[in-house]
Amino acid sequence: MKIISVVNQKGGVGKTTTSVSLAACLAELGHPTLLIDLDPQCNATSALGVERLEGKSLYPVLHGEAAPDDMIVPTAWDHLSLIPCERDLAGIEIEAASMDDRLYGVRKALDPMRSSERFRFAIIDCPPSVGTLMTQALVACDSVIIPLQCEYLAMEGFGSILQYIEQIKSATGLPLPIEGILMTMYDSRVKLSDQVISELRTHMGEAVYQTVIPRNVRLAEAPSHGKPINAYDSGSTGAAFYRSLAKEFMARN
Amino acid sequence: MKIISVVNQKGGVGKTTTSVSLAACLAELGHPTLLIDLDPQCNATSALGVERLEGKSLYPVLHGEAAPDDMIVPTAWDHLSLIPCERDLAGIEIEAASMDDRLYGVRKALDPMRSSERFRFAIIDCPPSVGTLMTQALVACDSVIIPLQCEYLAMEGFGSILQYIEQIKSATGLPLPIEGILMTMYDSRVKLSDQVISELRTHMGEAVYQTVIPRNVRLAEAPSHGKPINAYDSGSTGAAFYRSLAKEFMARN
Ligand SMILES: Nc1ncnc2c1ncn2[C@@H]1O[C@H](COP(=O)(O)OP(=O)(O)OP(=O)(O)O)[C@@H](O)[C@H]1O
Ligand SMILES: Nc1ncnc2c1ncn2[C@@H]1O[C@H](COP(=O)(O)OP(=O)(O)OP(=O)(O)O)[C@@H](O)[C@H]1O
Ligand SMILES: [Mg+2]
Ligand SMILES: [Mg+2]
Repeated sequence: MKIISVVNQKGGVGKTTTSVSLAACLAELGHPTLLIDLDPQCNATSALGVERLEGKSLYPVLHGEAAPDDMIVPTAWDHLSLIPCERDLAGIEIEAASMDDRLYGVRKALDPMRSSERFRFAIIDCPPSVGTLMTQALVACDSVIIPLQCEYLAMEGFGSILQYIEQIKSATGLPLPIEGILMTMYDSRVKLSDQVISELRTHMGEAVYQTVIPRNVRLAEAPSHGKPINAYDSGSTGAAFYRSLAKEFMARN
Repeated sequence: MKIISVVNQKGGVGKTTTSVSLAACLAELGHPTLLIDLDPQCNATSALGVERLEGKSLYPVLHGEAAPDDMIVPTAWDHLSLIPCERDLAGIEIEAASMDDRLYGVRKALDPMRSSERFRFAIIDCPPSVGTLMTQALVACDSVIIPLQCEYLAMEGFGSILQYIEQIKSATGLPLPIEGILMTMYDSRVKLSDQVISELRTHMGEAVYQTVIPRNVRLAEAPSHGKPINAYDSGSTGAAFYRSLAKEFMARN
């Protein structure tokens, strides 16, 4: 099982939308995929129409009270499973006392599953802001996807997420490669967008996915129906572009 | 000086855009206003075209190494001043060891200014995620503005920010009233929006501002020019709606 964390400390850039949509499109291609909701907002859990349940999250696993397998719930779609989230998970920010916990908690929690054949991929949706949960997701994963909104305030912080990843790499000795950089919410009316994208391709080259996700209202509507985009509106541009992302992702795996 | 914190743990809902635009429009009406950037992303600082400088933020004040007055910098606009941010501020999440620091650090740091006549209002821009910086801003302020995107995932978390404010009120005994709830990025094409707004007005009544900020690309472009919306494009709908918010805000103050 390959573990991929979807991170960006900037808020509202499409981390949850990308985690849920990519996981659903990989499952649609027949690859058994596990989505892990590591954001106490529990957005990925509700976007798949799953009820939040106390005790059903990585929280008890991080406290050594349960095995990760016990936290896996099925979803309404083939090949797609979920480890839900609960609000208590926010407590980890303060509870992870020792430095060891601060870094390796999630990695240790997921280790029992790493060699399992049950899932081909696990995708971790992360909260905004640099904190304990984002840090633990970076230490736990095999590679990182960075969704990046094509707007100025979002680009400003891009350097600092790359810097933070370098800090994690030197603190742990883990390789932590970039799986890909995904431009999201592209709106051709925002003058800056095209400039932002071409500058990024110059600096980051192949790391930037060819697929650029456009702004598409169906993506904003899908979570209220508790369905990923390919189930909510299979014919939408949102579904088409996330399917093309899944194909591009598979070409690299 | 009245201190107002702009908070919402959900990312990308317009906290920075609202803090900067409201502060600029209040200054335009002639009310001396101080914007305080408490988000290590430093988005409010760059949105006003101010350089990030090491040691120029609330960070040294929180460590007792400087007075808040020393951190105030002028901006290019009359009646508008700024306490900038620096990346080091993120360290507070881990450094604020004792419970006392975790709650009262920013309140103590700003106390010397509270009775000053220099500014009529101070507006604090907060980071996403429930963490030490957001908590300290809630404890430090006289009232709270909650920007709320008219989309499902943003509405989902609305209950938890209200709950968190109640927790702060009972932990500190502070009144912490809601200054107002601001609907942002309204897009009439997102089917859900109108339903979200009318439901909110039913539950929260007068707390919800009459002004609803529409999605307007000029607001997304303004930060790249280092100017607030009323300076970047005074004739835009973004400027018009934030001016009407400033008037509504003044009607309550
Ligand atoms: N391509 C898109 N087009 C239109 N709306 C989108 C798109 N991608 C995401 N959205 C909407 O924008 C909002 C922000 O997206 P999302 O919640 O996925 O971002 P996030 O980075 O996970 O936010 P947070 O930082 O709070 O975790 C949501 O309401 C979502 O439905
Ligand atoms: N009404 C609007 N219309 C169009 N774009 C907007 C509007 N308000 C904000 N934006 C843009 O949306 C993005 C998110 O807004 P902003 O950064 O203010 O949110 P935030 O809540 O401060 O984010 P964070 O959670 O990262 O602090 C920014 O690129 C901003 O320029
Ligand atoms: Mg999210
Ligand atoms: Mg912000």
